[in-house]
Amino acid sequence: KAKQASLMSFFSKK
Amino acid sequence: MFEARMAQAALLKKVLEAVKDLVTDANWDCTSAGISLQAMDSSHVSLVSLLMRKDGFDMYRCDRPISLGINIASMTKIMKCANNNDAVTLRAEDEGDTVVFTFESADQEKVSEFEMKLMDIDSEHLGIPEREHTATVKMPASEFHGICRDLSTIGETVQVSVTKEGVQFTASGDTGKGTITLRNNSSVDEESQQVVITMQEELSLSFALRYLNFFTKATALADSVTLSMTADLPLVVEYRIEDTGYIRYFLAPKIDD
Repeated sequence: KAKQASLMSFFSKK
Repeated sequence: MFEARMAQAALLKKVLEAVKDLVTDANWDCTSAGISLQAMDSSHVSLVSLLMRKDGFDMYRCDRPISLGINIASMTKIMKCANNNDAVTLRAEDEGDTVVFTFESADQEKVSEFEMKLMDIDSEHLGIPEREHTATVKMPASEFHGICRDLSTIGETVQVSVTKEGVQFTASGDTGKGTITLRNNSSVDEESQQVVITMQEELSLSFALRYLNFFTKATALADSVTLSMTADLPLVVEYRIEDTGYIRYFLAPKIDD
């Protein structure tokens, strides 16, 4: 089953 | 002092419509270049990025950068008090804690003024690199809206596959499966009706329809929408606001466990 990824794992905090 | 006037309240109403389902509170970052907003939904799955450049306003003045912390629901309520054809002016003092909305009727016979308290919002700004994507699909915004709505009746997740044949949207659920395929039709005369697919290699990604349906609340802002995709990276859904800005949504993919 596909799991929803978080945006935080792709973009870094400024 | 920050002051910005736009000719039609309708535009700001549409922008709020496009943001309000995803974001509760947001900082409207005003600089001499224009107004921008970046905010994630509470579950950190999607992000909205808005840009309204100063040339989109009738009058624009921003003496120094200022962040207006705004509760989107409160602003939406205030903007409902404006007629679509009213001119709107936003005004805030540099050290103030309010923003003032002035609505002027087209015949200039009615002027309304609403003051709204600003909030201190601790927002996390994300650095989003501009990048080339493996595939892009430009299509009529209303078409994308319809596809997301229709496939939501079947399932919660849509698989978007881009191949040489076109772009395919598939959802499946307990009751069955739905597939919608669009082919490149860049030869159609009317640009807003075109489906234009660019692709470096075939790809297939899965996304939550719940968020895509939030994004399609921006449909009234633009004739077309562009989806930009790269394997295992967030989807970018962009609606251009005339020639003076955009609203972009980012959505993290669903990844096989």
